[in-house]
Amino acid sequence: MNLFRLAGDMSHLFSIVLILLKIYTSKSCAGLSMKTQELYTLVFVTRYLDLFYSYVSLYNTVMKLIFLASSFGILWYMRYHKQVKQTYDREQDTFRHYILVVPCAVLALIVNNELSVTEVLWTFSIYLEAVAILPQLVLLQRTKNVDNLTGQYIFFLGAYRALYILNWIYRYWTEPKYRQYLVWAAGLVQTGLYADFFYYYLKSWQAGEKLRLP
Amino acid sequence: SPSSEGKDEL
Repeated sequence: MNLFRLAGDMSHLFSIVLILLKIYTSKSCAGLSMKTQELYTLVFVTRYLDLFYSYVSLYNTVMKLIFLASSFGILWYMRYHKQVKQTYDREQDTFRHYILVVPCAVLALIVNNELSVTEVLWTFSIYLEAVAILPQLVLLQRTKNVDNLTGQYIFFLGAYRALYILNWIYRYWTEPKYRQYLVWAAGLVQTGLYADFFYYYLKSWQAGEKLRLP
Repeated sequence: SPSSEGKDEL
């Protein structure tokens, strides 16, 4: 494992820690899209089914379990925690799951490395991860209000993708057998969407709306 | 198999 990959994973992990910290300390999930969190949970569940049939390393197994547990934890807070659930922007967070899930499922059935259940589910998770941020992007555009931790959450999620691209470039040159065109294409799309997200984040930052935590 | 390549990422 190279340093770009490790830094990318740590950035991904840190973004999740930030979101849990935000929810736990402020007892609020204002500005967070439950739709995006649900889609990420679906991404982790469909991708990490391989926990049952393949083993790569202790590191991978532990990280997969952390990602699964934390995504369910975030959803639990947003849905069931007495105080937190009241701060959820239900009226604004109206993005429909199927708009993303159905096209990703169809694409995974058509464009994949192997037409098997596990492979199609894995490919579906790759495609869905690329676009799962969209409900959050729409919510941010609507509310035009982003606090520090939400902004940092997005920053570290974007950094995770950017670092993974560096990791792929590194692996392209150092591992002749490593060629993951589907993953790379989806990763580029995903990073592009985060660039857009950053643009909206900076715009609201410039407008000086709700940026400092009390 | 080609499908197992790259599955070492998260």
